[in-house]
Amino acid sequence: RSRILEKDEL
Amino acid sequence: MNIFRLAGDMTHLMSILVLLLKIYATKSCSGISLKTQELYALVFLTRYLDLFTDFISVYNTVMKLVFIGSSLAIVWCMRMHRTVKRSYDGQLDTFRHYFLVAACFLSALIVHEKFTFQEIFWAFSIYLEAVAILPQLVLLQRSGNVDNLTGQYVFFLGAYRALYILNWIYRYFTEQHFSRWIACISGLVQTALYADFFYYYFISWKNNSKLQLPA
Repeated sequence: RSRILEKDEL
Repeated sequence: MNIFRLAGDMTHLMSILVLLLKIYATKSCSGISLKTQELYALVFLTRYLDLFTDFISVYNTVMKLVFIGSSLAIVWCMRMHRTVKRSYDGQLDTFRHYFLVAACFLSALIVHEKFTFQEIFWAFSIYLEAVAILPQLVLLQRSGNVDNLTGQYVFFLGAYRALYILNWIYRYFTEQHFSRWIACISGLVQTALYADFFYYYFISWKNNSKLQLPA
């Protein structure tokens, strides 16, 4: 899973 | 995005706006811990390393810039602004926050999601944020009565992470791949550190009295 999905929170 | 996370981000933004209001309206930072502000600036700088590499949304990018910009502006103001820095309680704000930085960095080297530069700094920022409020809470206990804006600042700062916990619970039940155990556990510790402050804040609100933290 791409990092963008994993780290979409502030 | 869900209502809990949006409410959490807005509460976090509110805490920053209240702090900026206090400093610019009263031209004073009495009762505010410079060390907590420095730790938060470090939290945002190490968490948002992906600011220019991963684009998630306009909202995400704008909020990251606001958090980084405001935290650096507050640290600059408390250190350099002639009038504001005179009101800084330097002799009360003596928490050894460098130990917090060292301990969190060591923890991030041990517990992280992936052993990459970005992930280790991300875990570091998550652990550091959990303990970043400690110098501020210690300063509040030492400085006796707390002015309203400072009390509201700490309250919103604590409430935002509590809303994020609701967001993680919601996402756990609505998304199949969801697993944020580093952020969840750290967020629980962070919110727990505010427990006694929330109690005294509630008492002062209920009795309509001045917020007093026991020494």
